[in-house]
Amino acid sequence: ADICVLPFLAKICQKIKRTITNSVPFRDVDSDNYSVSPTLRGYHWRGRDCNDSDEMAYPGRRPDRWDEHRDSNCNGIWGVDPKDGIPYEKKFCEGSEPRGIVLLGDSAGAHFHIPPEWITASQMSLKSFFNLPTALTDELDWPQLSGATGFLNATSGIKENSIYLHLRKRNRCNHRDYQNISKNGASSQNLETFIERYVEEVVLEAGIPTHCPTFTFLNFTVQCDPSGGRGFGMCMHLCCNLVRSFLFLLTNRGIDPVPKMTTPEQFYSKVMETLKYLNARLPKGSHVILYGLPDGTFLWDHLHSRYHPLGQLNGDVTYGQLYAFLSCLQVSPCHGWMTANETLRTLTSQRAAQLSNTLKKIATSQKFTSFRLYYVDFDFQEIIRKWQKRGGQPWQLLEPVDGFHPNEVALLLLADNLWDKVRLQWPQVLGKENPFNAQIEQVFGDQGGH
Amino acid sequence: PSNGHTCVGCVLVVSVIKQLAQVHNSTVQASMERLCSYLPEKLFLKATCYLVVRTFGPDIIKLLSADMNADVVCHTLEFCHQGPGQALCHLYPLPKEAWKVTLEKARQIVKKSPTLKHPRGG
Repeated sequence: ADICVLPFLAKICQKIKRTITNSVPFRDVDSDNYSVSPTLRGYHWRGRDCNDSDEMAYPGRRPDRWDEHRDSNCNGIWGVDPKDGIPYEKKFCEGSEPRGIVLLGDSAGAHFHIPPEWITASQMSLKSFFNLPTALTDELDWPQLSGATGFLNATSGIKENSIYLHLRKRNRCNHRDYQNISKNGASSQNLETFIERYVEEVVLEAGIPTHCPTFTFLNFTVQCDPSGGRGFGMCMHLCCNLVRSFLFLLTNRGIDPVPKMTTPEQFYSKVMETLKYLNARLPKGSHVILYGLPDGTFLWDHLHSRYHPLGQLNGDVTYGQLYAFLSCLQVSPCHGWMTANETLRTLTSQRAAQLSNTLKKIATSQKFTSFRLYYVDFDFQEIIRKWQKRGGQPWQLLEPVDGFHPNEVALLLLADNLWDKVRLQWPQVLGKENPFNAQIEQVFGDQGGH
Repeated sequence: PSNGHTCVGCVLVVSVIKQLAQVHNSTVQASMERLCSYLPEKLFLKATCYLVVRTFGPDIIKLLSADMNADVVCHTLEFCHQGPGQALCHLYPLPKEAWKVTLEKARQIVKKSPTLKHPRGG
C-alpha cells in the first residue's frame, strides 16, 4: 500500500513529503530553500536562486561583503564601480532599508485559479490545456500572478501591481526578495503548525546575520474552514537588525453554520495565542496590522443567478445550483455565504462584523514588546466601487469556475488598495524610495529578471 | 460514502464530455477521444485520460447515449453516493421522472459492467 517503504524510493518520498509539509522547493540542489525551477514550490513561489550550488547565495539575504565578488542576495547588484572602487551593493543599497515580502496564506493568497477554458466545451481546443501541467505542479495556484508576490505581468491586463512589485519599484535592491508560503486549505486549525514551521524556517533565519529585511504577510483571506476554524493573516516585515511584523489577521470566513460558528471569544483567544507566539520570536520594532473581514454577501448577491461556465451552453447550471451542490456534498469552501439561506448569510455577516470588532479591540487595547498593533478594514465593497467606476461588473472580480475566490483583477486591486493605505498611514513600514533606482537600472538593467 | 470532491470531479468531467459531443455533434466515444487529444503528454495526462476512457468509457457511452445527465452517470458509477438519510446532491435540475426510477433504469443499463464489480474505493 505504501510505495514509500521501498528502499530505493524512500529518499524521493522523503523529499516530496518535506516539500508538501514545509512548503519548500522540491528541486533545491543547495538546500537553501530557493530554487531555479518554477513549479513544485520553486521560483513561482519564492525568489529565484541565482546560484543553486551555493547554499549561502539566495534572495533576501544580507549581502556578503557588499557583494564585491558575487551576487550573494540574488538582487542582480554586485561587483565594484571602477570609477571609485566602491562595491555597487554598498553604493546603491546601504542604508536604503531593503526588504522583501513573505506571504503565509491560503488558496486566495496563493491565487487559486481554474481556467474556465478547461471546462468550456464550446471554446475547447488543443491550446486549452497547455498550462495544465504547470498548474498541477503548482497545486492549481498561480502565486506568480498573485496580489502579494506576483512578478509576472497580469494576464488580465490590469495596470495595478502586486505588493512585491511595488516594493521592488520603491527600492530596486528588493529585487527577487519575495516568498509565497501559502497553502490551499490553510486555516487557523493548521495555522500554528504552519506559522511555527515558517517562523523556524524563515524568521529565525532572518534573526541570524544573513537574512535581510523581509516584509512578510500572512493572508488567510477567504478560507472557510469547515471545522469552524478561522483563517488568519499575518504580515511580518523583518529588518536586518529590526523585525517589524504586520499581522494581517484576515480572519476568516471559517464560519460554519450557526452551531460551529467561530465566536468572538474563541477568535480573541486564537488571535492572542498567535500574537504571543510571534511576540516571543520576532525581534523588536515589529508592526502588526490586524485586517478585518469583508462582508461575503457579495458572493451570493452578484453570482447566484448567473450561469456557471458549465451551464452556459444549455442554460442549466447557475452559481446558486453550484453552491447548493457543494454544500450538499459538504465540500463548500464557504458555506456561510455561498447559500440561498438569507438568514444564514445575514448571520454570517453579523458574526464577521463581530470578529472584525474583536480585532479592533485587540489592536486598541493590547501592547506587545516586539511589535505595534494596527487595524485595517478589509473593504471589498471599496474594491467593487473602484472597479465599477472603471466600467466593470462585480462578478468580474470572482473566479468563474469556483465562484468564490477573488480573481487576479481583485487580488491586484486589493494589493494596490492595501499598499496605498499602508503607504499613507504608516510609510515607515515600506522603507524609503531608493534615490539610486535609476542608476541601478542603468548599470544592471533588469537585474537578471525573475 | 463517496468523497465529495470525487463526486464534483466526476460531474465536471462527464459534463465536459457530454457538452463536447453536443458542440461537435459527435458520438460520446469521439468526444472522449477529442478531450484526451487536447491534453498534454506531460505528467502522463494524455495517457491517464485514455486509461480512464478505456476503464469507464463503455459505461459512460451507454448512459449518456440513453440521455442521462452527469448527476445520474456519476451516481450510477458510484462516484457520487447518497447515503441513507442523506440529501440527494445534484448539480443539474432533477430529471422529470422520479430520481429512483431514473437511477434504477441507469443501473440496469450498466448492470453487466465489469468496472462495477470492484468497490468504488479504487
